[in-house]
Amino acid sequence: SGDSEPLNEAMAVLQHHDAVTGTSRQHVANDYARQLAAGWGPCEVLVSNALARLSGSKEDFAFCRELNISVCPLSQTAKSFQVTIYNPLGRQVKWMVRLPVSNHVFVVRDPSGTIVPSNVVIIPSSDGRELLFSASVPALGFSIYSVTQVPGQRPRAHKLQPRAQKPK
Amino acid sequence: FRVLVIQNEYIRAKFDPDTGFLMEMENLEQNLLLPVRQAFYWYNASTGNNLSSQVSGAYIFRPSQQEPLPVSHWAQTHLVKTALVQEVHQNFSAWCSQVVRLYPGQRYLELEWTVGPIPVGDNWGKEIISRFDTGMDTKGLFYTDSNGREVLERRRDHRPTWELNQTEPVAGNYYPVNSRIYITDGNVQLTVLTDRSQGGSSLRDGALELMVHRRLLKDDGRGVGEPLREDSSGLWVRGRHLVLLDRARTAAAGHRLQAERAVLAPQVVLAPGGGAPYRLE
Repeated sequence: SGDSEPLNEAMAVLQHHDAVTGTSRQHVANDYARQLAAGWGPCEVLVSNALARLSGSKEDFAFCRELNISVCPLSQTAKSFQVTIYNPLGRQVKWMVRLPVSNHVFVVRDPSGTIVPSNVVIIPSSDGRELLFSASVPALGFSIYSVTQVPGQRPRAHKLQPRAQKPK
Repeated sequence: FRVLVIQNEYIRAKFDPDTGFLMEMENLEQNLLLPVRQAFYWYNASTGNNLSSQVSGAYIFRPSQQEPLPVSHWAQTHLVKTALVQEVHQNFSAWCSQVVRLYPGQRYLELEWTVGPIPVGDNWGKEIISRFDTGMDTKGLFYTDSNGREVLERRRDHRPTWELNQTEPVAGNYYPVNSRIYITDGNVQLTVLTDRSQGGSSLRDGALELMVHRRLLKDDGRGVGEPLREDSSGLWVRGRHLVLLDRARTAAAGHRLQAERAVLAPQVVLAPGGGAPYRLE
């Protein structure tokens, strides 16, 4: 069973001005981060249970905490996976999903099973790739998109066009 | 070299072919065009001087000189254009890069900056800023928010409640920015939304700057007892600035709604799929 209490506790501790402003010694800052990370774990179980109950299927949910640096083991290795997008806003949003993927072609389907446009682009200063597709998510609700690798095809990844050498 | 351009239905951004820096932003919907140059600079952190022994540190921002130094005079750029995104990748140096992005339907320019590890081999602490320079006549005024709610007017070298004798021309004009900072000439407004709290200011008319990272070598004597010198993962920082160009009278609607979308952005959870059906009973 999940538990949000550890994260509540960590957030309470981090109201201290040192945590808010970063005016603590390094080892204290590290401990703040440790408390937050320890709080995430039980919360992710809680969210998984809620999603299983709301979606009607018990999944091994993966929370990729490093999407901002294009790291997500599941999307980078799986041949097919589901993407559940939750919208906390009180209004419907369209949102561009970006996920690190392997060097393949993918088909993305929306909750009704319709194929939606997607692109694979190269990640700057690395040879990684990211899958992009636009998701529509209802107010205070979620949408589940499915992503499937197309076997045997390589993406025509959009080449980076080098430019602007050192000015004269 | 041709001018690099990225655009969608609402925004067009042009980049200087010689330097690779952003040089112009256009709001196509409201027919607004603003020459704006954006680049990264660094302040040399003070270690105390004849005026004051105060060192720049965790509690105190105190550059050793008023003018910041450019991280680079040019950026290596790459252009990516697909149906779902147009972006310019800018490499300013080995430790400073940025991706300027536009998605279809987006009414702001996304600047995803990555800074670090800040080199300190020269034994100088450094405080890195992203600075926007425009020709707007802002009359010494700029605006910063308080926790995303009330926006306060700031006037350079001035305090509304007491006669300020400005002794720190840079740090004395820095204010906390929790979610947004903007400048306006009364007709056009340039707003920058942040994805975390940063220090920000407008140190000359038409300019707007935000501090994105710091790496200091001396303690500032205010109680921490060690310099603000992150190690391991804290060496690198990646974040985003969302840049909006609007008419001054309608700008609030734009940045208020966009800031709410940013702070309550959708959350993504992945799963292999094909799980067993699940019902409470």
